[in-house]
Amino acid sequence: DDGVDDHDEL
Amino acid sequence: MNIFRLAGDVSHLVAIIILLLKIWRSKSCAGISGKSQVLFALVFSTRYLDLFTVFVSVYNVVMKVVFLALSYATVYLIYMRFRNSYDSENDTFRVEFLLVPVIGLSFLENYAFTPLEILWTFSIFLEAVAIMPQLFMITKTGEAESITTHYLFFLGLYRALYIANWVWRYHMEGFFDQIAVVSGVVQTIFYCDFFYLYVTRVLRGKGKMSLP
Repeated sequence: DDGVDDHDEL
Repeated sequence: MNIFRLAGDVSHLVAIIILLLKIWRSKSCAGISGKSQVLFALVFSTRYLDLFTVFVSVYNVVMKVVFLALSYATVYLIYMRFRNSYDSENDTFRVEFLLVPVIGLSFLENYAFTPLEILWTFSIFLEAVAIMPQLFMITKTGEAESITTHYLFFLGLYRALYIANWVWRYHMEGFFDQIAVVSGVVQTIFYCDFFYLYVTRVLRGKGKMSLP
């Protein structure tokens, strides 16, 4: 998981 | 979603609503840094571009839209509707001293060298320092109305609760977002001095906060 497209936080 | 994250988001929402209602009811934005509010509007605008690309949840979409709308409403009240009360003489923090390093850092340290990711990183770094014009203004004038301090308290509480959220997620989900966590911790540190003054002066004194 590189963190991309994974910003589920506000 | 865990309780810390939810409580953090609610604190964030409460902070923004407190500020908006204060300005609306008093018909004045005296003591409020318009520059900080423009920076927050910029933070939301650059971070929530993923509204157009990914769907996380209904909660996620609704909160993003609400934050965007409220931040622009705040900027509108300060610079348009109640601009006569805007204390521009004391809102003199040089924003370019924040923007230049933040833009530079977001190009250097990001998860992917794509426009959306760089803008997301920019928003995370900018949020960490966006309150500085407001804190600078309070230091310059030497005082803040109690309602303004309540706003800052809930904004700081939101950051502190997000740290608890990250500790929880690290242990429960193995989740660790280095960029968000490092800037979030830095951001929370900015509020520590304020928290101390808030507890010792505002809560005990029940009045506006004045600096020694």
